[in-house]
Amino acid sequence: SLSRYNYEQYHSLDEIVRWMRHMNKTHANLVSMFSIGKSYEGRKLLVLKLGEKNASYKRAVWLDCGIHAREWIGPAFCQWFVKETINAYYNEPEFKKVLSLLDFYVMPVLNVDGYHYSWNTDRFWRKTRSKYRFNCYGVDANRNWKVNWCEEGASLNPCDSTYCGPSPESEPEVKAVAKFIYKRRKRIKAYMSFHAYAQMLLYPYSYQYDYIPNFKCVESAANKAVEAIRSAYGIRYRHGPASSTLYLSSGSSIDWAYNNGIPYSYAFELRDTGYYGFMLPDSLIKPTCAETMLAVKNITMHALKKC
Amino acid sequence: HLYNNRYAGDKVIRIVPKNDKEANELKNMYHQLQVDLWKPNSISSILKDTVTDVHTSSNSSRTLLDYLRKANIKHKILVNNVQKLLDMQNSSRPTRHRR
Repeated sequence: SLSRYNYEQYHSLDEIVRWMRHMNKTHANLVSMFSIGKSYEGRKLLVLKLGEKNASYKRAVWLDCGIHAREWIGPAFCQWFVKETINAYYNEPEFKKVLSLLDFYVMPVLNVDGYHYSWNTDRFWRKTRSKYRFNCYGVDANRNWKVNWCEEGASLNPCDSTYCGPSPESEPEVKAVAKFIYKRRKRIKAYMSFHAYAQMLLYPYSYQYDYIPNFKCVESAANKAVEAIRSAYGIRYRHGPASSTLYLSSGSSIDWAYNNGIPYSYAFELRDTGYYGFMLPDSLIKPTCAETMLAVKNITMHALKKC
Repeated sequence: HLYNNRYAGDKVIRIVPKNDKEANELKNMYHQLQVDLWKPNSISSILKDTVTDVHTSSNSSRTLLDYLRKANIKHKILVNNVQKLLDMQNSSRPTRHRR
């Protein structure tokens, strides 16, 4: 029963879509669901908007999960976030105020084709499921954004896991999200994307080692966010620019979002650090999501203030 | 078995090359064996001291482990049998929630 949806378990794409429809129906005062386009294989690209429905101009925060198909803890977190945000609206006066001031756009599964393929066929699939002229399937959806596309840390070989695609935004999923965010870039104050695994909180740049202009603000918010994560269960996350904290990669969503005017742009690499890797068990969904929720709330509050 | 038992005997191995020579040899090995690289995302990112996590098939893991032992390269098996772990995680769910 959807009223007893289990957030401490991974779900198939069909189950996630059913859950999204259910949330749209049962929390109509706070939630609205819409499609921003279609995937390569023709699936709807669904987004939930969370926030009080008032006529005023509202700032926004964007969250996406499941850019890489095998990183299942991402979509699990996005669902957890929606559930917790609705709970917080009714139980936390401060958060109720936040939802009157801003909207959250949540895309639980960006790479829907890849997630479906990972669930049913190849658990460790990473890329999309597009196919162009060559024999290999898929593009790395985090190398396909129009920002220093296909330079360091990306590959022009269609058979590589970091294939950047035949052109920037070749993937309909990437193009649809980019179009949606670009249209609302003045309202969106934070962009957050959820991946696994490394236990890191990363910000731009990914494609080069230079510091971003508002480094102090972004670094300060990241520092507080990882402290919030640690306060929950003692789990340590590293944080810093993606290029030096993780590795160089071009065409990433956080660089694109930042270059298009979104001041706080982060990629979370959730649990763990390799014991289970992509196969994080159901039992660790709750602590992972609970600690990440604190970080997201922290960043949201930071993004609402002047820095 | 989930996924038609395709991951039977697969392993996930962690290797950290301690110098440039080991890093280059490891990159060649990964290319030859066509491993599923979990960390980092790309073989070209592998340098000295880079933590590399690779998912290999049963056959490839034998070849890789033989090579690592002969070359005296430190390594750790993170997951000894991927299929077993996936099936175990599935069976720990209530029956009605099992895939």
